[in-house]
Amino acid sequence: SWPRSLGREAAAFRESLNRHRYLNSFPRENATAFYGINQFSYLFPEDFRAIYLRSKPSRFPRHPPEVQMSITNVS
Amino acid sequence: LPLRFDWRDKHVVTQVRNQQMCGGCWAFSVVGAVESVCAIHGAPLKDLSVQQVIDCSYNNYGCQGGSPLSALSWLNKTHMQLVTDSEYPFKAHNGLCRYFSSSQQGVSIKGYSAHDFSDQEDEMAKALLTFGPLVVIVDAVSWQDYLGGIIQHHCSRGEPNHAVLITGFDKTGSTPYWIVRNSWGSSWGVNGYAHVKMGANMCGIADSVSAVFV
Repeated sequence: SWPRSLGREAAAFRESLNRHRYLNSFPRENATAFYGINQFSYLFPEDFRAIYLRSKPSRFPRHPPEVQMSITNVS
Repeated sequence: LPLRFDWRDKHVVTQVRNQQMCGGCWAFSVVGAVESVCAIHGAPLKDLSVQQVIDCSYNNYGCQGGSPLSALSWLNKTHMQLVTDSEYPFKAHNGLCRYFSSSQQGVSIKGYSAHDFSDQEDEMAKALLTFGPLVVIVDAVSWQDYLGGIIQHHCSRGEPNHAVLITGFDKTGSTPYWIVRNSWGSSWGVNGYAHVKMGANMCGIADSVSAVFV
């Protein structure tokens, strides 16, 4: 049911190349990530999001920080 | 904390899987955690059925999406016995929930925890060591183009949208990072894994963290 066509995939691929140039243009720190062509390069970001990014967010309670208690009054 | 730790080194993490065009990352992450925690407790490491979770977790939407927290809540409430992947194989689309007789051997969970560890990533690392691989939800928009290296830019914590499994961390280099198992096949990223900078809540990795108990 996905609206796939060669023209659309080619356009998405060209957009991917531009995106890779931008993503890789930042100063290359030690071991920083690099971006390029992979199996998702023929998808527009909105298509990628619609297919693969389908986890629904939930509210999580904060992890209780470790409480350090004084024991000076304990015999 | 050790400088480097990865549950893969203990042989308790199954191979990277491929969710194909199914939006079932939430199920892959949860099942991956259950597989590992069972193996950590001495059971043989085996692929459990993601399809069973996709088909049967009624409080989620199968390949149209879901939440790891809802899946864990469902597993915990129903004591659903997860069967192996070979008994209930992955089909990459929603199906009718198959039920098995009570004599069928399966794995159920005894509980789970779910917390926001933002600003507490060292505590999160301790939880990883204590409980096993952690299910997290990240903003993975920029992961579309990821090939390798440590993700430390272009990854906001705005809107979590993808569930993955943290199997370890590495603090030996100048940029400490989480070792994150994805479900987009082993040809994506670093053999199916991503490396995400630790200590900066990169991609919102510490905002929604769950551990499984078996």
